[in-house]
Amino acid sequence: MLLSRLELTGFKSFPERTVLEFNGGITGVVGPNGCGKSNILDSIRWVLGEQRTSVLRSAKMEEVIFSGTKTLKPTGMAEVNLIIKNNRGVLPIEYDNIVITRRLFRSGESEYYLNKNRCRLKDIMELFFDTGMGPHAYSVIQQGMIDSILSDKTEDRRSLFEEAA
Amino acid sequence: MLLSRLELTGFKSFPERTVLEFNGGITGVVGPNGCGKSNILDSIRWVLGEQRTSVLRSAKMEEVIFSGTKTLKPTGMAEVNLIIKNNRGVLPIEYDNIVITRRLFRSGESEYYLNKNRCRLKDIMELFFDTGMGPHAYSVIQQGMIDSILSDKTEDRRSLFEEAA
Amino acid sequence: AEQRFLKTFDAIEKNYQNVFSKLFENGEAHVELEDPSLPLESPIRILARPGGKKLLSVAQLSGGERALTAISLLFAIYLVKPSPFCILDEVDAPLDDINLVRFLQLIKGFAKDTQFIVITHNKLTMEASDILYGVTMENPGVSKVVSVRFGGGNGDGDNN
Amino acid sequence: AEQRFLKTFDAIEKNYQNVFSKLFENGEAHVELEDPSLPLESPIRILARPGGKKLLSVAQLSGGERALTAISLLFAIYLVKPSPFCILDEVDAPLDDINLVRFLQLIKGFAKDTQFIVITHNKLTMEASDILYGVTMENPGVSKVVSVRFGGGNGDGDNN
Ligand SMILES: Nc1ncnc2c1ncn2[C@@H]1O[C@H](COP(=O)(O)OP(=O)(O)OP(=O)(O)O)[C@@H](O)[C@H]1O
Ligand SMILES: Nc1ncnc2c1ncn2[C@@H]1O[C@H](COP(=O)(O)OP(=O)(O)OP(=O)(O)O)[C@@H](O)[C@H]1O
Ligand SMILES: [Mg+2]
Ligand SMILES: [Mg+2]
Repeated sequence: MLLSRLELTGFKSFPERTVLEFNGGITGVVGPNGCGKSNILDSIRWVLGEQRTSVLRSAKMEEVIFSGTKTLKPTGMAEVNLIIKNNRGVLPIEYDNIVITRRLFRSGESEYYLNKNRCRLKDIMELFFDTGMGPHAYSVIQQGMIDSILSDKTEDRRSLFEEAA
Repeated sequence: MLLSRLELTGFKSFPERTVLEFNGGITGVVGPNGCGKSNILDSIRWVLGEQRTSVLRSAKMEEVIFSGTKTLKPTGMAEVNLIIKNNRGVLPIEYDNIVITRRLFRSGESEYYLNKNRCRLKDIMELFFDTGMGPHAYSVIQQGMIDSILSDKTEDRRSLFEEAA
Repeated sequence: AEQRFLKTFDAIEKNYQNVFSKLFENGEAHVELEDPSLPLESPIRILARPGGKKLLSVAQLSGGERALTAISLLFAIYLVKPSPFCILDEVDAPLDDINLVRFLQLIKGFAKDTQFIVITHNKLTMEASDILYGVTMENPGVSKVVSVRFGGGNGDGDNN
Repeated sequence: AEQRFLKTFDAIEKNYQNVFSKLFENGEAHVELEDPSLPLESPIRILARPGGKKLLSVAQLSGGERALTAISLLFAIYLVKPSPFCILDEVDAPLDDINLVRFLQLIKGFAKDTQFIVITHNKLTMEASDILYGVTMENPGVSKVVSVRFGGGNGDGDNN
């Protein structure tokens, strides 16, 4: 399974449609403080079904929608598309390419799509169950997570082990 | 008030007497991971009276005593001396130079000295009361403290304000 | 469920020592259940000893040593249950140059089977990347992505 | 006690805006009591808006923005109640080059009245230092300090 392409529209600091293509190797993401790098990571967690707003550095889910600048109005919706190559048949689905789409409207309504077919959040999460890629993935290490893994005060270390088991 | 000299003996990773001289400007401390830089910071907090072992990254106070290596035996005591120039009369004491000494023995016994005269921990802490230099100093920013200052979960932000008031 | 957890736990423990010693020469690391009789509830303890040093608590380790101790554990878990991709956000920040190089070698080893996305401010990490995306905010509050390539050609943004 | 706290609080608030805008061009920052009627108990809220951006919660700020937001608050407090010395342990780690330079300028401004000890892995910070101590561990587990000077002479250890 390979992340092939990521598209963000109206997600956090990305008001306009932004596309990132990935290959199989090491992709570096660089830029000054506050330019949007960690927001890209958030978008990947979000499209894979993350529901914990704190993990997305937000108090409510509406905060992932582009909230405007001095010159741009807030958008009414956030949409992220993730295209995955199912090149080793890891995912329990017959397609070679899988497109996962998540949308959130300011009204609070959400929409989810698998290969452009409307589905439930549950369907997306079940797709990745047991691949280590779910929203509780141990494969996404955010700024500050090192300390929570080592801390005796949080449950993070234990959940890593439970995810893997 | 100026930190003039710091001497560590048997403190954490400094088994042998180590001396650092400071001038009034910016002193940089550099070196590879794990070489002892933050331990130097710990020694300054400790000699100024820090009693919270967690702030010193320890479970019990005995852990600040050099615990030995494959080739060196643990020491029986940790001692830190801090020499301060009282050049602006900030400290309520008549000397130009003040030497603060703290010792901890493996037995658990502690000794404190002000200018080589035995005193109580309380005397050292009272000396720095109201100078911002006490063990609760907001003037010592440890690795990881940025997050605790911004976190709503800890009391750190409030204690900064209370220290200053 | 208990059996499966214990089986996974043991596999992670075996790998932990291997990965840790790639980052810490002559180092030693273990994970253990504080209460082996309650595997599904017991806290998990980490024991980590950098090379040449004595075993002390994880709290006494330095900032960089802690980062590598946690990174080793994560990679030990990937060996047991490979993740198709792995996203790292500035995990290299507390590392000195020598540890950074070891960390990058570790990543390159894993990169044969795992796709990495690495967010970084570090030039060595940028050089280790196959492709590089630069994110900018020329228009305040509006992020924009440009791709940056090495070895001539597309020199948008940084010339790193 | 309440009066004294409020007096200090207001002074810090005034300084916060000043220091913050030295690090964030056109930025704006405030501290406020969530419950002004209970100054000695109320949680303290931070509001920080980097230049050109809209005001969002502190949680939504980036790693580097958070570091500078906290550093600004600390320095605002030093202005109200100067500390004779200030020890910073790798606070520059999450900063990009541009912010690092601004941070170092801020420090130099304060260094006239405050003595700084700065632990760092960063070359720009090293260059801003008047004296430099190198800490090494040639003998595993045993720390040793050497002084390193710039501009020729004592080139022990690093040649930075
Ligand atoms: N809903 C939103 N609408 C508009 N902007 C947002 C929204 N949520 C977050 N932001 C902006 O995104 C910025 C943070 O971006 P991000 O965390 O990706 O930075 P970064 O590139 O990771 O920086 P660093 O290197 O400092 O970690 C903040 O300045 C914030 O203003
Ligand atoms: N009581 C002790 N006796 C001997 N060694 C100790 C003791 N306490 C801590 N240490 C050692 O000190 C080391 C950590 O030192 P320190 O935290 O100062 O590193 P550092 O230079 O700040 O590194 P980094 O750049 O990674 O933050 C640990 O490796 C630990 O082994
Ligand atoms: Mg970030
Ligand atoms: Mg350190």
